Amino acid sequence: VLGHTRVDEDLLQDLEEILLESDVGVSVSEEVIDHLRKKAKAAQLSPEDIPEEMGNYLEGYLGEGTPIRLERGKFNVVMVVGVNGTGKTTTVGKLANRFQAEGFKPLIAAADTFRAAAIEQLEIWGKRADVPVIRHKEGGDSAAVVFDSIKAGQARGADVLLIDTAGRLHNKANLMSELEKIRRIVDREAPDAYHEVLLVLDATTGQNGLKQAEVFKEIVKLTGVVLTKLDGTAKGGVIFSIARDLGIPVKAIGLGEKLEDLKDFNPKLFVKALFG
Amino acid sequence: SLSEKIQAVFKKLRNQGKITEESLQEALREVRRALLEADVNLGVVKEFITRIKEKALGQDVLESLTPGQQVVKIVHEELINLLGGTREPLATGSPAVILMVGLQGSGKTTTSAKLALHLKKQGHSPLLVAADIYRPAAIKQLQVLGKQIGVPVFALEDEKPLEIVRQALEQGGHDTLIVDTAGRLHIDEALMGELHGLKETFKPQEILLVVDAMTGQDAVKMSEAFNQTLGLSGVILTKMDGDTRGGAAMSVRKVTGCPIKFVAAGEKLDALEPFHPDRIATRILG
Ligand SMILES: Nc1nc2c(ncn2[C@@H]2O[C@H](COP(=O)(O)OP(=O)(O)OP(=O)(O)O)[C@@H](O)[C@H]2O)c(=O)[nH]1
Ligand SMILES: Nc1nc2c(ncn2[C@@H]2O[C@H](COP(=O)(O)OP(=O)(O)OP(=O)(O)O)[C@@H](O)[C@H]2O)c(=O)[nH]1
Ligand SMILES: [Mg+2]
Ligand SMILES: [Mg+2]
Repeated sequence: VLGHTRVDEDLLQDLEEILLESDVGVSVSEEVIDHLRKKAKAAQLSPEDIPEEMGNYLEGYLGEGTPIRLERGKFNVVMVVGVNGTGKTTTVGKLANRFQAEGFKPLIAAADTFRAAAIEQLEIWGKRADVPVIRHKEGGDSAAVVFDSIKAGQARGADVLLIDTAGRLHNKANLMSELEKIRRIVDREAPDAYHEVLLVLDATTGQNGLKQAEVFKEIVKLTGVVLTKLDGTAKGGVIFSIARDLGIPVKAIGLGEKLEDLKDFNPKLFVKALFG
Repeated sequence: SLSEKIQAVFKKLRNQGKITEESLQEALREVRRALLEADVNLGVVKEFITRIKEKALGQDVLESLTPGQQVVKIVHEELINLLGGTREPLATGSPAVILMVGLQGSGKTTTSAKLALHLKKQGHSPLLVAADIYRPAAIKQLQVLGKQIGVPVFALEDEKPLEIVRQALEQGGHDTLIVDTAGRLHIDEALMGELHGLKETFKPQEILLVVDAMTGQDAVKMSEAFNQTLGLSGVILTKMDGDTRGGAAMSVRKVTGCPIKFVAAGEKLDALEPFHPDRIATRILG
């Protein structure tokens, strides 16, 4: 905006580049710039009006911040899903810690029975959060872990079950059907529970993030996204397409590798950070 | 597909009876769009388009009977050139030290084991070195993988990476050390300093940046930073068994000038293949 005396194509192109470089993607970027171009003409905007206009329009995609809201006095099931390495296990540790601090009685299900030392990794997080972890042995059946964990949770009076699942690429049909099976078990064994199914998405991910959300939504009916690694330099702009095309809100963000590095998603701050 | 879109641009303009520089511009806009949708970094895209335009005009594409085909051919060739070139083997030494670096979750630990298996199959005697002292159960993870492939893993309790690598080197009996390091942000000065220290002390024969193929625009910032701090010798692209277009490959290659030495396409430890620029080019172009 600085250095432009009027809202012309040069300014609009500069703004479009900021969006593209934030992984907002071609489609949404074009939509935003089209809106600014029309509005600038209709309302005779000057360059100083643009940041607020663009900020408001971008916030429009994201709606009001929707936090992860568990129901007190009920059994809650929070399952994390996503492709490999995005931060699911770490996020489960953070969530367990948060729920504990909020006065819930959490339990963790170690349903990644495949990856080397996945169970040990989760057990360390469980210790840090002071939350018990239900586990079988490595190579076991992940659906069986989930079944046992629901039973254990109900028996112990736990009020939130956190399920850590194995990372899986959404184009692997057999892995996605394993996840579907887990979802069915949760629906069947805890039909009255409040369900939160969170896609854990790495902020460094580009446009493939939209594809991930599409496929995971189809298979396990996502209720939200946790956007991780926002403490890096990546902006996570793919969430605009995820909101626009799939209606899935970002509910929390990961800001580091420690237990407390999880925050509620704040759309205003997120949009502000795009130009920061 | 992109080539269909480019052909369509010229067909439409031919039907209007004129192929001008404007039609080339329109074709180039399709190329730009395709590359951005494939996650190629914006700056890299702009430079690439400029090159394509120069070549197209230089080859009198507009005079050709099949300008669309010509442009597609130039785009493909330029992309393959950029992704480059000869198959470079891993450096050797006595022993060779290979440092695996990259952002959190990119696939370093898994790829370290894959590399160890690859070298073992070639008749080498690799040693895996567990230098990630931060991530919960990172050492255990490498030990489990090492056991799966019959490659020893060197690990020390309560020691810093510098001391771990030093003692690993004192082991002897291995012609290659593969050092798995903790994932880190390129903006984390302390952790980047730790890697710099490892480089200065041990002068590794290879410093390989492990990059997740689904990385978006940030690929340029982070690979540039790793390269500036460490002087990378190569790149390994992981999770190529996904359906991401993989534009990060083009960005990282352009910005660091480093060869992409391997492509990892699967969670199993034999899922490591040499880099094929033509295949990646086709995938990026969609
Ligand atoms: N900087 C940063 N690193 C993170 C964040 N969340 C997770 N990580 C790191 O990312 C890496 C991968 O985290 P995991 O929790 O193992 O990811 P995952 O999705 O469970 O991985 P898989 O189970 O193998 O698919 C670890 O090094 C974490 O410490 C975050 O918000 N910021
Ligand atoms: N599908 C697929 N998964 C992969 C590939 N490479 C690694 N992974 C998976 O990606 C996840 C992260 O791999 P790691 O090796 O733990 O990654 P890392 O870079 O060591 O992670 P940090 O040490 O936390 O930074 C694991 O679930 C791996 O199994 C690949 O080529 N394809
Ligand atoms: Mg995990
Ligand atoms: Mg690792």
